[in-house]
Amino acid sequence: GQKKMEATLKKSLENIIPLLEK
Amino acid sequence: ETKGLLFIPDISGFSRFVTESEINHSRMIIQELLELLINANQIGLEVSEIEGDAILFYKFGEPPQLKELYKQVEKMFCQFHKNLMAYDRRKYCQCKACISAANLSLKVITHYGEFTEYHVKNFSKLIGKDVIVAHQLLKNDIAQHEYWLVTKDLLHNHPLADFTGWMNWNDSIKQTESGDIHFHYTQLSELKNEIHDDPLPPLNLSDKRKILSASSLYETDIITLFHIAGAFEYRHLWWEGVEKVEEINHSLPRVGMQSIWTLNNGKMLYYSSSYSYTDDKVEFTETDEKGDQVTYFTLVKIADNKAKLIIDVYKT
Repeated sequence: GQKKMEATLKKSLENIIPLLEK
Repeated sequence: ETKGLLFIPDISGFSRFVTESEINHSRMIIQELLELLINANQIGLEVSEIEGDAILFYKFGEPPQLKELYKQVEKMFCQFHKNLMAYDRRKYCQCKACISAANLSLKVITHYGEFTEYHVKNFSKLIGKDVIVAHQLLKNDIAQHEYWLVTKDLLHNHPLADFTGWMNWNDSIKQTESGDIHFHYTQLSELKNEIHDDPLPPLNLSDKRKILSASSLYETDIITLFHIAGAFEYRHLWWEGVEKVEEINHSLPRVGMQSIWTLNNGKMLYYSSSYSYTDDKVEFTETDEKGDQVTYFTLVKIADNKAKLIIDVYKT
């Protein structure tokens, strides 16, 4: 569970990048 | 009936120098304040129309007692400033419109005279010389912008009264095409000393443990990053597992705003529980409805076009 949650949070942070370009 | 009370609260004070993007925020602030003024109505006033930053209220019939009218003015004035104080302490946005909102002021024009209502399709309008007089009274030589103005026609030969220790009536005359309009006015600013903002709820992490932490660097300025990360409206676009976010109570982000998140395993309510801002660092937290989970966001300015976002999740 812990590793999966960390990976999900990291992926969330990556998802911000395309939004900044808009 | 052709005689009645005209009651116009008018908001002023927004800088004319707010930029195009900030106009949107000043419009939202004014909209919130106008709704608050309408909801504060306790003497059966009807809304004729919203006129920019003012509301034209009316009520046909005999004029209300002056004390009753003062209580109405006092309620609107106090709720108006309480809302602004609360927004000033809780606001996320640091644009010129949001910062200068704390300096907005409210004046109230009250007049009694002849007017009538007419209807065009579903719209009703007021017409009559005294409607024009009431609007002309908005433009006067009174130096300050926070006052209650009462015309002689509204007094109906009743004497003026001081309803508070600080109340101090002044007399003046406005020259109009309909003749000289005699009026009295008293400043209201003293009322602000009696308004106290509700304290911010304390953020308590002492019963919680950090269970998750992640950070990322972005090639952007801290404000742009904050606009994306801080607003609930964009959350479903980047937070994994969030399908929809419905904001509940505020159009402009602030501490206390709530939202319901539709997650892939159900719905959760989150509210903004704290916020602090400096040019180099922005911190804010979001707490779930039960207070079991706190998400702590820290944004740090690394350079003009580089910013870091750290997310720490705490659980009871």
